[in-house]
Amino acid sequence: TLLATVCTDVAIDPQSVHKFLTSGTNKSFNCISIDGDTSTNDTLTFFANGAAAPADFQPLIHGKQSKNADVIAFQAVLDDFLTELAQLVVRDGEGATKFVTIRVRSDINYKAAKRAAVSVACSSLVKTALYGKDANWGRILCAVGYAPGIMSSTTINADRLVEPSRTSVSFIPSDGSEELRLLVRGEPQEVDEVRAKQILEMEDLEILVRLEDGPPEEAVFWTCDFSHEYVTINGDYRT
Amino acid sequence: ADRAIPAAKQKYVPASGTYPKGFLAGSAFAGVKASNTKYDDLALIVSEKPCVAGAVFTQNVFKAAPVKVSQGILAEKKGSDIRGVVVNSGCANAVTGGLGNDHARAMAAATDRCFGHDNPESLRTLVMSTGVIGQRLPIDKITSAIPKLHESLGSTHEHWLAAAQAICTTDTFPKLISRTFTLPSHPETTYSIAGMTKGAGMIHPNMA
Repeated sequence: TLLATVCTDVAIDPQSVHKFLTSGTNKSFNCISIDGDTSTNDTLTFFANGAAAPADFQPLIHGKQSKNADVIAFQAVLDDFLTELAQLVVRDGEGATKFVTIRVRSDINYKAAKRAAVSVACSSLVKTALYGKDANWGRILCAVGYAPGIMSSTTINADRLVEPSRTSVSFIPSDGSEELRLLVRGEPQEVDEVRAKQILEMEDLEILVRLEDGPPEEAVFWTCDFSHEYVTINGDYRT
Repeated sequence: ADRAIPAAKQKYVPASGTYPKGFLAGSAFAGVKASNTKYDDLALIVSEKPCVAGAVFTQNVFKAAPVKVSQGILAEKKGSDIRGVVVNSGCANAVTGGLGNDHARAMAAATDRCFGHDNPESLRTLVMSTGVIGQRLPIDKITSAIPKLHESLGSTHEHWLAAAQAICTTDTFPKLISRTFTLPSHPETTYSIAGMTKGAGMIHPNMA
């Protein structure tokens, strides 16, 4: 179960709280997964008491067309804050040894990118490969290929969402060193095993999946690896 | 169980913080789970004056009692005049039927009474719970401990950290962050934001 409480001394209009919170949550807490299980209890509560606001401060109102500089600034603060808080949860994933960022770029829309990212993040085979420090990009690609809405061809032109010949997968090292390209536009690359091992030894790792040619929408999702310890913790858990 | 923070995780636990004005936090022991005989398992985060509030909740069909009760409180109060949130670890109070809903409301009502508000038809405290699904709360233990919880409130870093620790279940470290910021209209005014979270398993939030 995920629980969170956030408090601030900014003054916010009561009708606007939900808009600030929904926007922030959709980019943070709704973009993490440890084990793919959505609890019966997940809750994020938010409180704003205005205690630090000057007497002449107008409570923030989050309107549809709001270009108020304070609203934009506060939303940015909240988004960043919620993201940092959400990432702490991933870092403490049961049995986790890795913190994984999955970044998917699609030139179709954000939804297509996010579906692919969620599918990779929830793949037991991807997560166990990461635990084993194996550069198994095949499992990553497989997970992209079976993502909901991508295999289905009812209301969506599934072929358009992912085209194998335009798909690339890379590992991005957390130390800022050069990207390791594993698949480039559908063609597997000769992988430097030594380099792959160096990257996978690090605790933090980014998986970049490109599904695009044109200007991309980008979805970012965070997860952890899947270890023996996760099974031990949950097998030993007593109700 | 041993609650020592693993060496590799200690860097994520802050030694200090900057907390928003007018908020208090605290923790207390109730003994919600039989196997826990010493660690605080109740937390309270409140505004000294009732304030604006909101929340996002699980979309799981089997919404726990505290989720349903908190949704109801926010709807009834239209997001205003809310005091804070009371949290227990050790039991999720989920799939517990009508009695579970009553217990969640009892937690809110007991907390309200600590602040001189005694109207079970118009509750001001939100409720969160975490732990095993399908078991009822030991509600008498919890409501008996809530006055102690109220007395534990404070505004120091240690108070906030204790609350963050009390909501943990299988977490290996308490998760608490805080920061200050300014807004363009009044750059001379410093605001604060603080937050705590918990979770290490059964994590794939899809909140709305």
